[in-house]
Amino acid sequence: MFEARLGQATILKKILDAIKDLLNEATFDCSDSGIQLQAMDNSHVSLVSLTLRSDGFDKFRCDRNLSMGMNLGSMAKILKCANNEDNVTMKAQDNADTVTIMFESANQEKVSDYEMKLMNLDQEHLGIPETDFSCVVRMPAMEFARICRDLAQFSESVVICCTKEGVKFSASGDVGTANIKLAQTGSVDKEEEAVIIEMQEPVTLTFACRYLNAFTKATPLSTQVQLSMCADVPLVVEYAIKDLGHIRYYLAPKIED
Amino acid sequence: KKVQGSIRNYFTSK
Repeated sequence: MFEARLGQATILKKILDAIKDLLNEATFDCSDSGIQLQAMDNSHVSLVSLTLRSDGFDKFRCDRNLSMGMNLGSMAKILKCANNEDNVTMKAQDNADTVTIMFESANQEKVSDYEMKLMNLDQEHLGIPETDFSCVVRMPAMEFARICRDLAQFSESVVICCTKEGVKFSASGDVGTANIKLAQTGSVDKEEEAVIIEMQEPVTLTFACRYLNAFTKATPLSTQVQLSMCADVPLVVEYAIKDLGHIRYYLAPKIED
Repeated sequence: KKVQGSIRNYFTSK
């Protein structure tokens, strides 16, 4: 028996919005420690890794490890039927081929349930090596989304250059060149407005705007985003999900032909 | 010219 309950359906809606542009379907691996999802996008350029800890749920029970392959378009249709403040409960029997998603209004006067067919997805799991990153940048998630959106107008690629002075995002194309520099913030009133750079070594890497913009669909989940970079390895873009877990996106850099 | 690599080149199959 698997049962996981969250106080607000809005969190699940935001999580789905954060992955459904990259993934058509994905396997939710459930164990007593929580729910994990790891999947590459169709072009195998990026990888999504979602962790939801069992202690972040209002109720969590998982008697046996369970892998639930879900069509994310179908799941989106179901979540559209929930009000943001509804409780949401996911339930499945051991070895079941369906999952039940139930919504309850705050006053419990409206209860709806949706049974969704599960899929057998043959997804490979990748081992992600530990990396000592040369640069780790923490910045407001909205600012990162804005920069990715703005620079995508000028080029398919963005160059991220991180030094101890700050982080620079650049794009160059037919129109010309765009550069956006962010310095580390001095003192800020609010922690969520801070730009913090931890640099061991300067690093310059090139990434596809299209994927960065897809990652920023996670912006509603978190006030801050963390970018971890190291020469010749994938960028890690991480959004914390408060009291529940995190979503990490890995993006292969563009390299010299 | 820079080209897009695959994420597979960086991670190993489990």
